[in-house]
Parts: sequence; structure tokens; C-alpha cells
Amino acid sequence: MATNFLVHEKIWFDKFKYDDAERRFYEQMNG
Amino acid sequence: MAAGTLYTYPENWRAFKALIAAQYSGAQVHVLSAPPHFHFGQTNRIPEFLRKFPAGKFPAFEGDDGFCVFESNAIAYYVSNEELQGSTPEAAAQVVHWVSFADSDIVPPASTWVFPTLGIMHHNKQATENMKTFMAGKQVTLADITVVCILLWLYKQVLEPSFCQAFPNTNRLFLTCINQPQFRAVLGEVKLCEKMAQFDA
Amino acid sequence: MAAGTLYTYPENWRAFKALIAAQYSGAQVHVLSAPPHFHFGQTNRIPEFLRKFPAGKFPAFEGDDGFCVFESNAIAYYVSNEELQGSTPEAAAQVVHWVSFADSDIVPPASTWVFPTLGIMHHNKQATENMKTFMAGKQVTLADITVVCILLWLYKQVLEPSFCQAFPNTNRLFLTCINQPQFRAVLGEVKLCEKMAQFDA
Repeated sequence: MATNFLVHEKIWFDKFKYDDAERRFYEQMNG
Repeated sequence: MAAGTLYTYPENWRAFKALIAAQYSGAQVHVLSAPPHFHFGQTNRIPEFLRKFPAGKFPAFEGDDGFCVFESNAIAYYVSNEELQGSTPEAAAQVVHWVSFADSDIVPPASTWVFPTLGIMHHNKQATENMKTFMAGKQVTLADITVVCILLWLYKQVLEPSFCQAFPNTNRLFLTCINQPQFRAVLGEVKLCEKMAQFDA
Repeated sequence: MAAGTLYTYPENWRAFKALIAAQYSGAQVHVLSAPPHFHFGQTNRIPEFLRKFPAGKFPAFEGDDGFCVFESNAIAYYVSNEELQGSTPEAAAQVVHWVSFADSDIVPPASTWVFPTLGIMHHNKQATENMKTFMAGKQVTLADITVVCILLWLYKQVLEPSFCQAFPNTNRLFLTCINQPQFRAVLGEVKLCEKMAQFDA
């Protein structure tokens, strides 16, 4: 079944956390 | 026009991008996705394969002329014609725009939502809420093909009618595309989900 | 050749891709990254801005002819010339290949490694170990520009000489590129890290 293969997919599940962190970082940097 | 062999596991939405593009462009793509030519977890460990595709990722494409490339967006681009790639600088930039946006902003939340319903990872409520809607393009380009292939699992598993009525543009894009003969030739009949699948403990 | 305005916050590696590409192509790109024209966190909430750039993401590009695009890869593509985009179907596919590979396989582990040293994310030891090396290209293309801009923080924060000596190809690519006049015109003098920065509690 295709799901057996999906489990090997490399997905950045935490991307939204890093996007938020990056946005906060640059907002801080820009006062 | 490109011609060659695509190595992939079956039902790979990343491979669908190139296969649908080939339906539009007429590129001859021969798929190897089952034994004896393809064994997932083995084929990509054979030295011969790794010499051509060092990262061992799928899908992987080998042109009849020996040209090898393995990133799915690059394969889809290579088997496309100018219409699909965007025939003006602005159209080409918008194709790059939607392909990047789809990979960076749709794939993570869509996978976070669908994978638990397939029982292949734990459920993450917060991330699931991050799902967004996307604009419908005019003429089919790689941008539409990429977005539709990424949304496929969502529409098959969790986007029940009551939920996705909030995204008319996305529904129109998705339903219009999957009923194009070039999409149907690759995806077959896409069975849309009636009831949002729940986390499969 | 494209000409227009790039809205971004300062020191944005995503914006550097387009700015370095413009150094090679000769595209005229005017940067707005400081008050009164640009306030990060405010500019992208103004209705006028959101009409042009609905996702409110940076960098965002507005051509002198009114053409608007916001994904950084699309902006870099739009301000590039044919040499940078890849002047044959194979070269163009390889540019798409390395840009995709950089975004999908370098950005996540690189961010996982660097962000904790900037004190903006918790430390994740396992993921940090996942850092990989990357091939050096021949002629500078968007692939090199993209990879170098993504590796920038790594080389500034954590890739101390003792650690990165294991990646001669990447070092060669990175050092060769940052010393090209077109990179230096945008990045200035890149101060390489001597001592791996630690998680800033």
C-alpha cells in the first residue's frame, strides 16, 4: 500500500515553528 | 522533447508531477515502480543506482541520453514543454513562485494533517490548524500540477465537503485539474473523501 | 532585463539570492529594508501591501512594470539572466534540482543547528547531527547562489574550521563564491566562525 512508502518521506513537520522563530528574530532585530 | 525512465515507488505524489507534465508535453516517460526492476529500500542501495543518484531519493529520472536528475521538481521541469514551464519571464517566475510556495507552505501542514489519518505518525492539532487555501491559476502550468499533486492526499483523506466548502478557489483548481484527461491518465478516478478520516491510533 | 523594488528586512539570506543574481545579470533592484519605507511586522500588514503580496511574506518584489512576486526563488529567477537560470534544458533542470534540494535538504537541518545558537529555538541534538555536505558546481548558477545563501548562517555561527574540514567540496564552493565580486557586493566581508557557537539559553 502506498502508505508504506509515505512513512519514508522526509517532511519538515516543524517548519512552522522555525518560520515563527525566524519572523520573531527579525522583528526583534528590527525593533 | 525529453524521454527516459522514472524510478519511483507506486502512488508517489512527487512522481505524479512529472507524469502529468509528460501527459501535456508528450515526453516519453517509462515508469519502473515494481519488481524485478524496482524494489523500494533495495534499488536505492545498489552502487550502480547510487552512482547515478547519490542521494538515493525517489523519484529519480534517467534520460535515454544518460542525463540523470532526482529532485521531483527538476524531473517535472525537464519533461515539461515551454507552456508548462511558463512561456514568458513573468509566467516562468510565477511557476517557480507556486512550486516553491506549494513545497514550503502546503507540504508540511498537509502532511501533518494527513499522515496521522494514515496511521503513519502521531497527531499534532496545532500544526493541523495551519492548513491554508490557494489561488486557482488560469492555464495549467507546473504550478497547478505541483499544487494538485500535493493536495491529493488531503482530498482523498480529510477534506470532507463540509470542511473544504470554505476554500472554493482551491476546490475549483483541484476538481478542474483532476478531470483533465492528462491528470486522469495518471491519477485515474480520484475518490474524494466523504468523511474526514481520523487519527488512526 | 528585470528592474524593480525588493521589500525585505535587513540581513535576509532569502533576499541575498536575488541580490547576488542581480549582480551577475545586471538587473536593477532597489532594496527597501528600513524605515520610513519598510517596517518589519507593520509594512506587511498594510492593505495596499497585502493586495500585492497576499501572503505577507518577505522578500517581496515589485517590478517597475507592476509585476509582483514574493517567493524568494521566484524573485531570484525573475532577476536572473539565461546563464544563471541554466542555458540548456539539462542545465536548467539541474538549477531546479539544486534549488529544490537546498530548500528541502539543507534548510531544515541548517536551521535546526543554527537557530538554537541564536537563542531563537530549543536545541535538538539528533537533528543537528543530520547536517550534510554538498557538491561544488562549475559555473556559478542560481543553484550555487541558493546553496551559498542558505549556508551563510552556518559558516558565520557554527561551522568552525575543525568541523567543516570534513566537507572540502562545500568549503570550496562556499569560499569560492563569497570571494566573487558579485557575492561580495551583497554580502560584504563574510566573517567565518572560529568557534562553534553554543545554544544560547
